[in-house]
Formats: sequence, C-alpha cells, structure tokens
Amino acid sequence: KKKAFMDAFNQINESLSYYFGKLTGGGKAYMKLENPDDPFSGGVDMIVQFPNKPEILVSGASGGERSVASVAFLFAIQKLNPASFYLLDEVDAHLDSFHVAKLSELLVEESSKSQFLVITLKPEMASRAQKIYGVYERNGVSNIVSATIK
Amino acid sequence: KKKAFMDAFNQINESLSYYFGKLTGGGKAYMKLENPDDPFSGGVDMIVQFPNKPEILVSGASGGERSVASVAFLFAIQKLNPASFYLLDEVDAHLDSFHVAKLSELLVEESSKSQFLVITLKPEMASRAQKIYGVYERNGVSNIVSATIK
Amino acid sequence: PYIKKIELRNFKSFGLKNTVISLDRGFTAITGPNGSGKTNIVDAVLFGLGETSSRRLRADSFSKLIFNGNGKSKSKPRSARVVIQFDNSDGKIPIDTKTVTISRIVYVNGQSEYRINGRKTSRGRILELLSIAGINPSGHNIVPQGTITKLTDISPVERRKIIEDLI
Amino acid sequence: PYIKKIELRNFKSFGLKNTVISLDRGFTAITGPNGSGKTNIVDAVLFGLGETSSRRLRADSFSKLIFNGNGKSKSKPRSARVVIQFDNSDGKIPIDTKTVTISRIVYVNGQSEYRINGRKTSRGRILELLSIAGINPSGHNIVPQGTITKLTDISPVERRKIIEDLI
Ligand SMILES: Nc1ncnc2c1ncn2[C@@H]1O[C@H](COP(=O)(O)OP(=O)(O)OP(=O)(O)O)[C@@H](O)[C@H]1O
Ligand SMILES: Nc1ncnc2c1ncn2[C@@H]1O[C@H](COP(=O)(O)OP(=O)(O)OP(=O)(O)O)[C@@H](O)[C@H]1O
Ligand SMILES: [Mg+2]
Ligand SMILES: [Mg+2]
Repeated sequence: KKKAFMDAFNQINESLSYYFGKLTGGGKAYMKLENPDDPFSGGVDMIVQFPNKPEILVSGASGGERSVASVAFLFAIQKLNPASFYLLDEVDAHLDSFHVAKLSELLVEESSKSQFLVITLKPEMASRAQKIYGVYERNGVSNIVSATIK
Repeated sequence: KKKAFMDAFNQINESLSYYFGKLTGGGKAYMKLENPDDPFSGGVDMIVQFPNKPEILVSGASGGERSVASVAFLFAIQKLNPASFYLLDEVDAHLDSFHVAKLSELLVEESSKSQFLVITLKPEMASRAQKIYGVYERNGVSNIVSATIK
Repeated sequence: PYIKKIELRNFKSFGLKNTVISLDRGFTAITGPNGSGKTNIVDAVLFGLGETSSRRLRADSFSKLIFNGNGKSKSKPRSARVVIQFDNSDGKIPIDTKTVTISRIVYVNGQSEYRINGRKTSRGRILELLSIAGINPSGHNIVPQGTITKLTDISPVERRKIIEDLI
Repeated sequence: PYIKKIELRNFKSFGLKNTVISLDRGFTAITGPNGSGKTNIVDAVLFGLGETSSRRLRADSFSKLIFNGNGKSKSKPRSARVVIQFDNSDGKIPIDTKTVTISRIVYVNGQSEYRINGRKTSRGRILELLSIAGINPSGHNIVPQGTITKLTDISPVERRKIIEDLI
C-alpha cells in the first residue's frame, strides 16, 4: 500500500511541477510528506515558489496565487487518472491578466487531450476557446447563442 | 426596543432599495420580517428583483447577483451609521462588466461623502478612481507607484 | 467519452423551450451577464449525471429545479428534462453504441425518471455505467463556482486523503 | 475621520524600506499582479487599528507579520511597524489634534507597542478612542477578499442580528 501511495505521490509531484511551471512562467511547486518514513501518519504539505519570490507554504500565498496553485494541483491529480471532460466554473475570478493568459494557453494545449467547458466572465479567456456560447436572459428565460472561432 | 428596531429596519430598507436600484439600473430589493408581529421571534429575509426578472429570495440568486446584493446591503446598513472610510478588497471579482461599471459609478458618487480604498484587478474599476496605487513585487519585496487621475 | 450535446427543457432558467448546446471535443467557453444561466448549465450536467443532493444544484428540493414560469402566460411546467449525449467512440462507457444518450426527467413530486439510449433505467444503473467510464458528479473534473481554492485551503491530512482516493 | 497616510516598514512583503501611501478623502484604487502585496495593505490597516487575531491578518502569530527577509543580504528584521495617520478635522476622534497618528510596532517575541501622536499608549486606549469615532477593525466598512457574499449568504436570523447590532 505504501508503494502504491508513493508511486502516485511521485507522479503527481512531477505533474504538479510541470503544470505550475506552465501557469506561472517558471515558478516551482512540490508536495512534501510531513512524515517521510511513514506517510500515513502525517499529511502532505504543498510548497510553492512563484517566480523571483521565496518558497512558501501554499497556505501563506495570496488569493490569486492559491487559485493558480489549485488549478495546477487539479491538473496534476487528473493526469494520474485523466477525466474525459472538465467543467470549470469561473476558476479565473481572482486571477490577474498574466495568469489568465497563462491559463488560457494551458487550456488550449490540454484541449487536444480532453474536453474543457469553461465558464468565464473574462473576454481574454473566452476569446481563446474554439467555440463560445453566450448565455443571456430575456423575460426571466435563459437563451444561448454560439460563435465558433476555429 | 421594538420601535428602535423597526425604525432601523425601515431606514435600511429604504436605503437598500435605493442602492440596489443604482447598482442594477432599476432592480428592486427589500427585506421582509419572517414574523411581522414579533420581529425578534423570527429572522429577516431579503428579496431581490433584478431588472426584467421575477422576485426571488437572495439566497436563490447567482454568484454575481449575490455580490451585487451584498454591496447594496452593505451601503444600506452603513447609511444608518456612516463609516468614515471603506476598505474593499476585490468585491468586484464575480461581477460582469455591466455591474462593475455600475459599482464604479456608485463609488464615484459616494466618494464625496466617504473615503473608499478599493482593491481591484479590473482596469474598468481602477480607471474610475481619483488616484491609483499600483503595487508590484521585485525580489520578494513589495513596492508602490501612484498615479493621480483627477 | 466527451459530451457532444446537452439539452435543457424547463430546467431552472431554461424554460419554455428545448435548449440545445452542442459541443466539440476541445475547449468551449460559456460566458454572459450575471444571472443569465451559465452555472445552471453546470447544474444541468450534474443533474443528468445522477446528482443525489439537490443542494449541490442550489435547490431546496428536486422539484424546485423545474422552470418557475415567467409569470406571464400559462402555469408552471410539470417537469424538467436534461439530456446528455456522450461520444462513446473510445468505448469506455460499457454500452455498445458510439453515442450514449442519458436523460433525466424530474416531476413536480420530486421523482426522477432516467433513460439510457431511450430505454428507462434506474439511477443506480446510470451511476454504475458512468463510474466504469470514470465519470461521476463529484469528480475533481467538475469545479463549481467559488470552490477552486478549496484544493489549496485543505489541511495536509486532507491533501494526503485526496491522493489516497486516487489509487 | 479619513485616512491620510499609511506607512509600512518591514510589514509582511513591504520589507527593507518605509513605504508611504498617502491618500485623498475620495476614491482610491489599489491594483497590481497576484501576490504583489495589495491585501497586505489591508492587513496593515487592520493591524494598525488594533486587530487582536493574527489569523485575520493571515499569519499564524504576530511575529510572522515581520518581513521574512529576501534571503539575500542581512538577517530578518527584528520588528515591523505600521503608522496610520487620520485626518481628524471633524473632531470625531476625541483628541485635540487636527491629525491623529497611531502607530504599532510588533517585535520578534510577538509583543506590540502602540503610540498615539508619538506617545506610548496601550492597545485598550487605542481601541477605546477609535470606537468613539466609530472605527474598529471588525466593522462592516472593511470587506476582506473573498467575503463580500457573506452578507447575503447569512441566515434570516443572522441578518436580523446585524440590524440589532446597529442600534
Ligand atoms: N427553477 C427556476 N426557474 C426560473 N429561474 C430560475 C430557477 N432556478 C434558478 N433560476 C434563476 O437562474 C438565475 C441564476 O442563474 P445562474 O446561477 O446560472 O447565473 P450565472 O450566469 O452563473 O451568473 P453569475 O455570473 O452571477 O454566476 C437566477 O437569477 C435564478 O433566479
Ligand atoms: N512576513 C512576510 N514576509 C515577506 N513576504 C510575505 C510575508 N507575509 C506574506 N508575504 C507575501 O505576501 C504575498 C501576498 O501578498 P498579498 O496577499 O497582499 O497579495 P495580493 O496583491 O493581495 O494578491 P492577490 O491579487 O492574489 O489577492 C505572498 O506572496 C506572501 O508570500
Ligand atoms: Mg455562475
Ligand atoms: Mg489579495
């Protein structure tokens, strides 16, 4: 059991590093066992290092930084057991324009392997999609229009 | 005591209506006592009606709609006991561009009576301020630059 | 499998008509004003996948998912329906069709009716078939509005449990 | 009273120098990239107003509010200081000066030192004087990041209590 856990742990760590690097343009992130000799007697910490900043526990990062780290972690755990589709509702709400751009690039890249349905209020995100659905409301009823970009 | 409560309740209701109308361009909002005969034996419901939509309990509204209603309620309770300064950290994160515009207009208007320090990631919000502070980080240290608009 | 189509009829704010959302296998964005119905589409997918908690769909009870009517013409509809059509070319859903269509109807009494490729079935059967394909309404692949930072706000022990659940 | 100036020296990410934020009485916006230090400015104001819970300032203990050092040059500083200068032309803070300056220093041992207009005082005195002016770190006029919808997610009874607290 410990071996199965450590294999998963190491794989996720590798993916986490990859995705976090992509989302931050060079940042580093990794998980650390609180008790390396007996993983199940402790938890798992997550350490992040945003570009040109010192290493910190993810819990000490800002709101937007934690959103970025969460998305990287989500992609990392999914890589172990890929989902056929993703449904992301306003995950970019607290991201600045730099991270929105990075996330949209990553979604374009990953969308060749999985399907992504992304709800967003940000044009910079929506404009990178292959297809956009606009939802609007008339007299208490929702309607949709679609635009295909590529 | 009941009289004092009802006076406050009615005043806040009036302000809530005013501010919600401003933030939504014509929407209506009001509070309702669960037990009108004995206010203290029940709670206070909040009902909102966004333009061209039916009345609903605020708990049934969307994420962005609840942000709008919260800001209206905040201004309403503050009117009873005005604060000398406000510190708002990313209250516009879930607002669409229409509501961001409405909120920034309201802030410009109210800023003749109170001071508002507003943290935002949205240029449409920051550009309506009289003064903007840009915060940036170099080598793990925060720095600021300021620009005065008016 | 990926989602080819989502159909909503009288589900939450999608009233009075059958709304069809057809999707490609790549990156689709859904945008629009506050309160327009974007998150209701997410609720529709969860509903279609067999979600058992109405609160997760932001409703006090399943019958509340039925379009309220816009007060104008007729009375409120008596049911709401969601259809989710999967592309099953990879065969991961253990059904012999290239396309797998699941549908769920909820009636005013709160009862739901499920169908796979048009044939009536039970919620249990749907959950079972989808879970074999790795699809379930509580998966990490579905991130509800306002919950993205949960993955980093968890405690170290909860983080370990997430990894344990994956193996 | 409104805030004329906020000074931060070695407070959280504002290390190595004295940062001065001078403010007008109207609408000021603070913007910048994620993690640049915007919310740390809010923490500084709460800190200066006498906040008693370090968790509300996102720190495990008050000594954690001191700039960590950027690993490059010298060792970590031994204290952090925040100065908040109020315009008191309306006289609402019961002190005879047109400008009221409160400052708070926290040392590595977690102890804080408070001053009003340069003179040492207690936290209790500061909280007392500010509350007469209607200023306190837990007031509704300060909305921390991610908490705006709390005002509508509350229960009807909690909503009633908010109104009761105002009278
Ligand atoms: N049964 C129903 N009948 C009619 N309308 C409903 C029903 N249930 C919910 N709604 C409406 O749906 C709207 C919420 O839609 P939704 O949460 O999808 O908005 P959204 O587009 O995600 O907005 P935001 O950008 O603010 O998150 C609410 O205004 C609500 O009144
Ligand atoms: N004692 C400290 N010394 C040095 N840096 C610190 C200290 N405490 C916090 N920080 C840093 O401050 C940063 C967080 O700043 P803050 O929360 O103000 O960001 P923000 O501008 O509000 O970002 P966002 O837009 O994502 O909310 C973190 O990267 C954290 O590492
Ligand atoms: Mg939504
Ligand atoms: Mg912040």
